[in-house]
Amino acid sequence: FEAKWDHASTLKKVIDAVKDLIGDTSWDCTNTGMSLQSMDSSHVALVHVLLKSEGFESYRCDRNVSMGISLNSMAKVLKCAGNDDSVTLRHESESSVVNFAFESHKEERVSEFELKLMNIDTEHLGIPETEYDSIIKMPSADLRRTCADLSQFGDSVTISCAKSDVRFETSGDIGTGNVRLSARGSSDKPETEIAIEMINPVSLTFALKYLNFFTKAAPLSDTVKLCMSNNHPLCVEFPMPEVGYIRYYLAPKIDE
Amino acid sequence: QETQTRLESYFTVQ
Repeated sequence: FEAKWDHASTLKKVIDAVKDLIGDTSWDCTNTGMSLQSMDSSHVALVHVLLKSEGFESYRCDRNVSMGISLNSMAKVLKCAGNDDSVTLRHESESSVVNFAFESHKEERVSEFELKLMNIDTEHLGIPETEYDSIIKMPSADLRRTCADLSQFGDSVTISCAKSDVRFETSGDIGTGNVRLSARGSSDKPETEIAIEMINPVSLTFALKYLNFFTKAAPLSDTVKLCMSNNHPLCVEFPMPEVGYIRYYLAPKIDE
Repeated sequence: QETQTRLESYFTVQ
């Protein structure tokens, strides 16, 4: 297996976006790309990352391999790469290590690191293609700010989607808060658009703690998609055009 | 009273 990115910055951001939620995980490498699927320790949230082979500078995977890696260790290794350095990952069949090589574009500096692989028993969940009741596309910075703001007031947020707006509400010991975002078009700046596709109105409650973990992916993507159906986990997708995506799933809280 | 559900209640373990 050998994969090369032109710039380390995307991979750094991917690892930063998921490492605090899942810790150790397995990267599944096939000839179509690298992916991981992992739940957090409480089995409430799930991360699914796909990095498509087309998004790499060069990519080769002769035999499918699953590489168990501590994401904190991977983050440490990637700290040694400059944002504009190229990154090459190499793994040979049956080897218990993965190699990282970072090269500056003027080629005057090359650094190499070897990371020990881990045996990880991953429990994969089958996630069926779902027709969601409501899909909201919005700037990822708006979601990050909304979740951070409301976290000051409560632990949970109720997200309610109607035809032309989406409302985030919370309450806690010191008071209550809500943020309403209305659909708005923008032909010249599509990344600032708020688009709501509603088949059925939805209202779901989620733990803000996890949403705040998810919005660590905001530096990867200007836009985010919230896909919701009543009594179903939320899917939060950060698309990375031509590269792949990060999707997070979060189980709702239900009233007893 | 809100209860946090787990993902296995919605998705099947493979």
